[in-house]
Amino acid sequence: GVGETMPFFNQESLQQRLQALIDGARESWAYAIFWQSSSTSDFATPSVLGWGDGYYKGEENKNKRRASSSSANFVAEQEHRKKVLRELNSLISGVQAAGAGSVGDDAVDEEVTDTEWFFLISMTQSFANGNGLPGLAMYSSSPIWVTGTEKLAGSQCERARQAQGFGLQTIVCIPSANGVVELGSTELIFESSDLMNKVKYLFNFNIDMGSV
Amino acid sequence: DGDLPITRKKSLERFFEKRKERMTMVSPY
Repeated sequence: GVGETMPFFNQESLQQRLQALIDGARESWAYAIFWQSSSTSDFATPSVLGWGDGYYKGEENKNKRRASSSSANFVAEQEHRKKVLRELNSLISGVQAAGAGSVGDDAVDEEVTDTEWFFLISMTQSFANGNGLPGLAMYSSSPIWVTGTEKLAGSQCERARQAQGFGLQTIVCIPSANGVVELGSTELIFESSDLMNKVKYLFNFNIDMGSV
Repeated sequence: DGDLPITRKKSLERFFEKRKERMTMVSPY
C-alpha cells in the first residue's frame, strides 16, 4: 500500500522504482539516480548523500552528437573509458564467477558515450548536505530543476557544470525522506508537476509542492 | 582497489547488462 513505509534499503525495489519513473515517462530521460542519505540519529554528524542506486536508460538521439568522433582527443578519451570499463567488468565478472558469468567483450568495446561516462563517474561521488545539486535539494527540501546548456554551465554547482560538459541539457533533483532522486537528459525538458507527482508516488514521501 | 561497495557492484552489473542489450539492439543496416 502507498501508506506503508518503503523499504528504502532494498536495492531491487529502488531499481524498479527508478525504471518505472523514466521508462514510462513521455520525456526522454537518459538516467535516474537515487542518492541515499547516510541516516544517523547523531545530529552532530552531518548527513552525506552517497550512491544508492541508478538506472541508465540511454539517449534517444545519440547519433547526432558524434560529430567529433574522428578527433585525436576523442580517440584517446574513448581508449581511456574502455580501459576503465574493462577493469570494472573484470571486477564484476570476478564477483559473479560462480553465477551468471561475464557480460562479454561487446559490452565494453563499443563507444562509451558522454552520458554513460557521466553516469559511471557519478558512482564515485557524494554530496554533503547543502553541497552540489543533490545536496542543495536535500538541504532546501525543494526540487531543483535546471534546463538548458547556459543555465547548467552557469550553475554554482560543480555537478551541473560537469553534466553540461558531458552533453546533458536537463538535470533535476527531487528530495525524499531518505535521499534525493536525480534525473538527467540530453534533451531540453521543462518543469512539470507530473514528474514531481510520479516521484512522490513511487518513492512515497512528502514534498512541499507549494515550494516548487 | 578492487573492493567495491555492494550497491555499486549491483548497479554496475545492471549497467553492463543493459549496455549489452543496447549493443545487440543496434540495427545492422
